[in-house]
Amino acid sequence: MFEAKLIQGAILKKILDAIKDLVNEASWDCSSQGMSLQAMDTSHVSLVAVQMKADGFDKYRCDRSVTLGMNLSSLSKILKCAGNDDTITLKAPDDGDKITLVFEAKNESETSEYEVKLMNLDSEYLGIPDTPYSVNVKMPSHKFQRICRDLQQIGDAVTISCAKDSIRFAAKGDLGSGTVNLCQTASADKPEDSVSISMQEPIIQSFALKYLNHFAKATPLSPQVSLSLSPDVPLVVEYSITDDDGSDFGYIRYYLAPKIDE
Amino acid sequence: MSQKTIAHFFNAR
Repeated sequence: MFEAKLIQGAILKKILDAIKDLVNEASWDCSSQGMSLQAMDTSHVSLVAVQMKADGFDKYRCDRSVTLGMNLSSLSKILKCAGNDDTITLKAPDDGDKITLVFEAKNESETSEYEVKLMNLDSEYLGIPDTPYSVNVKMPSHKFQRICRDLQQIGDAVTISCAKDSIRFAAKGDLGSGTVNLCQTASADKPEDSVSISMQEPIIQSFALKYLNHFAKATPLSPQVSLSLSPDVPLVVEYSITDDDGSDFGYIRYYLAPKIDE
Repeated sequence: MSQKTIAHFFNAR
């Protein structure tokens, strides 16, 4: 039996909003540690990895590990039926062919129950090496979203370069070009507004903006986003997931293959 | 510039 209850059901709604347009179908791996998912987008250019730790749930029971394969747009449609303040409980029997979602409104006697069909998916898992990166940048997530959205008006790709204590995003296209330069901020009163840059070596790398704009759909999950870059390896865009108390619940990490000169 | 796939960098396990 698998059962996971989340009082702040809005977190699950936000996670689905952040992945449903990138990945059609994926499997949740549920174990005593928590729920995780790894999936490539349909063109296999990017990879998304989600982790929700067991102790972040208000109730979590997983007698034996289960893989819940599902259509993410179906799951997302069902989650749209839950209110932002609802408690969400996921339930799956050990050998069932569906998952049950129960939504409970706060301070009300209303509960609703939905079922989503499960699928057997041939998931291909990729091993992600745990390597140090040349550049790590932490910045406000809404700023990253804005930059990606603005630069996509100019071109299809962004060139990210980092030197000393600044990071530069540049795009060019038929109409002209655009650059956004961000400098490291002094330790601010509001940590969520700060930009911090840690650089081992300068870097310049290009990425498709279409994917970065997909990743930015995770913005409501976290006030800060972390970018990690090294020469000729995929970019990592990470949003940590915290609950209203600020406790660490897990993360969404997106990996994007660079565009390479040949 | 050419777009690589993610599997070009991360091996299947």
